[in-house]
Amino acid sequence: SLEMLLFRGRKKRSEGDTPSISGQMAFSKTVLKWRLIGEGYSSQLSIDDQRYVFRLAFRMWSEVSPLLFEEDNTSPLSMIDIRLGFGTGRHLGCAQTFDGAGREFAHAWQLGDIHFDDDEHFTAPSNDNGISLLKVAVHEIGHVLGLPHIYRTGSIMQPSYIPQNSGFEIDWLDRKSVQELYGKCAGPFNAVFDWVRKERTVYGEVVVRFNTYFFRKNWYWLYENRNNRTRYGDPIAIQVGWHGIPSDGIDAFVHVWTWRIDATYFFKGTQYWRYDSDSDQAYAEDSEGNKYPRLISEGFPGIPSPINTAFYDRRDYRVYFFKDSLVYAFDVNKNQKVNGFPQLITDAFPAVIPNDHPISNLDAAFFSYSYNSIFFFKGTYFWKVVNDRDKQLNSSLAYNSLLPRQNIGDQWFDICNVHSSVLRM
Amino acid sequence: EKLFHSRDHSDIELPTSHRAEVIVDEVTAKQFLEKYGFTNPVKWDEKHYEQEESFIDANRAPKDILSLIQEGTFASRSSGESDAENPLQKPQYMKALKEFQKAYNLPITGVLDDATKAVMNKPRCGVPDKKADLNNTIDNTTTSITNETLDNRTAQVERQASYSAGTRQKR
Repeated sequence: SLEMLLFRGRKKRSEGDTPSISGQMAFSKTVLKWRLIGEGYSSQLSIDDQRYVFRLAFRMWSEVSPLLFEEDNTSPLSMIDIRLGFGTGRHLGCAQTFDGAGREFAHAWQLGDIHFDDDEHFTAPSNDNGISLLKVAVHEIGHVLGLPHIYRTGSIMQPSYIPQNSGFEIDWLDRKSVQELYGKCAGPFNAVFDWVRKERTVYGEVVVRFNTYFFRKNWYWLYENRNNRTRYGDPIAIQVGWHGIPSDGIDAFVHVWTWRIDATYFFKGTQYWRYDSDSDQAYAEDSEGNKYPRLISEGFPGIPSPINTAFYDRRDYRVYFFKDSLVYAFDVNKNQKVNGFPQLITDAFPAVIPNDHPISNLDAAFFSYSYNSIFFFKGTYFWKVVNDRDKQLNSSLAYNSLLPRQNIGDQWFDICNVHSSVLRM
Repeated sequence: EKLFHSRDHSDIELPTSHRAEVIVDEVTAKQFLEKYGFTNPVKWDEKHYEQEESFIDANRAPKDILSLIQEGTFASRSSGESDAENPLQKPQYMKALKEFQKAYNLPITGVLDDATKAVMNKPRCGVPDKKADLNNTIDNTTTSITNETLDNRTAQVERQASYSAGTRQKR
């Protein structure tokens, strides 16, 4: 089976759909099994510590690539893609003997095994002394995935060990290297939104902050716009970060923000929840006496449910609800559906380039404060709604028309799944 | 914590045989350059898997297998010359040493100076630095230039946004 794997890997690349760095090989499947071999436990750390560090190390590569890693301690060894073990001197039937304490601390074989020299003083991430087992593990997994040594300051693939005074992460260029071998992360989202909060500084000033969030099934990412990546350690379970709302399958997030109203809502199915941004949890009952969850038909009369998605347009004080190929507009000041709706999405938001349009069943729609624009998401693409700036540059563009689609992964980077078994790490 | 049985912990003192050989002279430096592919590329993966296949051949007597393993160690890659004189005087080793110094951002002196020895003695990964990796150095430089362009664009966008993004920097 190893021969087949190698053959397939090589064959696939020769077909050109897995480009590689200077001829490196790559796995041809996205879910890889790993195991810390029983005969190869370290004598320095508890087995739980060792397995925890390796789980975190594999997760870190999942967070920046389409690969998922699953620890498997039961299947036959031949089914295990990556085997890890500790040894000293002559070890685990390996052709390369370890040299004792100092210098060589580990090595890895492409598409296969990782060996750690147990004469080294490996330490768990919480310990600043010795050699960080996490850092070495991430490096060696990089080799197994097909990455060579890279002499770039800051790269995790540098051959020499660089002590780290604080947590390390896989940097931008290392991410691009592994994505050259395995492609970018891509996939539909349930909801995308900017969550706005008011905070008071130590001087009592009110500061308005926002963060961008991507929801998918029962996990989510905070996207750091400034750094073009998701927050280190994401995704995390929705249940962990958001309180009182459904733990998966959110249809839409809407923030109604006018001089009079400042309300945040989550929608799922036929119901919606109002979220208290100050105390970071859903209301059971809001100041107007509304109990939650509420039926959408109660809070937004005339709007059908379930919906695909919705967003609030600050320009006309309307919430736009999308369902199938139709869009409904709801006036938040009059608290009623706007006459003339529903309309076809293709009519209300026409395509700038004919046929380049999501047509129906949008995944998400949101107004981004970073880009000062509204975006529609469907599958792995997004369409930007023409805004004032676009019209200044090109007055022929119609109001609310959609610019040609682009890949989500080309604008919001490295929003990658991790295996469900490590979601709660 | 390592287990110890005698009160003075002497039994966990690592015997010298468990200490990695320190790179102190031209001979050990030459072996280092050979081992990590600076003299000629090391075929890393095929060698390992061949080993595993022959290792699996249960009919072989253990002694044969051991000899096989002996065969496979890379230290025997030396060209068979005697090492009595300074081996790094040879052109290919001088070139290899310069490549090593260049790869590790050391002054390219072609001489085994202290800085070079210090880097050679650092804890490191056992995977050889293949020739292709060195080419990689050049590639990444070009890539990083592209990245700066992107960063500029991002910085510009960020400046436009009048909001600040509060985020948790550490994992």
